[in-house]
Amino acid sequence: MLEGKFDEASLLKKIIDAIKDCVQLCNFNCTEKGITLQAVDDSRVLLVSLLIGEEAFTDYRCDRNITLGVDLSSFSKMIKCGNNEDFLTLIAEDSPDTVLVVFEDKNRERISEYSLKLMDIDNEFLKIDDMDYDSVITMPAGEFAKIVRDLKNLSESLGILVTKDTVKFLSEGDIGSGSVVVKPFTDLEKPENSVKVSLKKPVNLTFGLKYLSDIIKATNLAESVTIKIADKVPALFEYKLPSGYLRFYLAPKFDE
Amino acid sequence: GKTQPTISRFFQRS
Repeated sequence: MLEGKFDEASLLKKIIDAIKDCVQLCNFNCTEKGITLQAVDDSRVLLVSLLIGEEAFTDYRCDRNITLGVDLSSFSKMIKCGNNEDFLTLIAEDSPDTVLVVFEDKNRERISEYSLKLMDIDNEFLKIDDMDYDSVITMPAGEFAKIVRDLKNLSESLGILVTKDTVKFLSEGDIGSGSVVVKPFTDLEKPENSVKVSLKKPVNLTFGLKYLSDIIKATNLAESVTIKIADKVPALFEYKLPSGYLRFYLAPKFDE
Repeated sequence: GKTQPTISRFFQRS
């Protein structure tokens, strides 16, 4: 049996909001260590990998591995029925046909329950090995989101150039071009505002802004985003959760 | 021009 209680419904709301526009039918794999999800978008370009560790829950138990096949657009509608500050508990039997979503208001005696029908979802599971990256950038998630939104107005592609102490984002399109340069910076009072750049090899890569626009929907989940890039391998965009992560893998565009 | 590779090109099915 699965019973996972979130201190605030807002965490699960933000996670589902971050992924529901790029993937729709997903298996949530529940184990004693927490809940994982892996899914690829319809165009088979963007890979989403989620871990909600057991410590992200105030109470968590899962005696046996359970798979919850969920239509995220339906799940999202149900989760929106709870207030952000409510306790949210997911409950499922060992071989479930449904998952129960229970909201508890912390101030009043109000409990609301929703039951979501589950689906049999046949999806392949990809093995993700650790990779060697040429550069690792950590920056405020909001700043990265703004760069993607702004430069998307100009082009379908975003160039990311990393040299010794500079990250340059640029896009070139029919109406003109634009670039944003970000340099390493340490904010002692607000570490989450800092920018860190580590570099083994200079990087000059191009990414599809359509997919980056999906990735930045995770912005509300974390103060900062970590971007790991290398030539001709998928880049990793990571948003850390209180326990666990939401990761996106997106390969750079390259010349055939 | 540059093309967008799919993700399954990089990761094996397990």
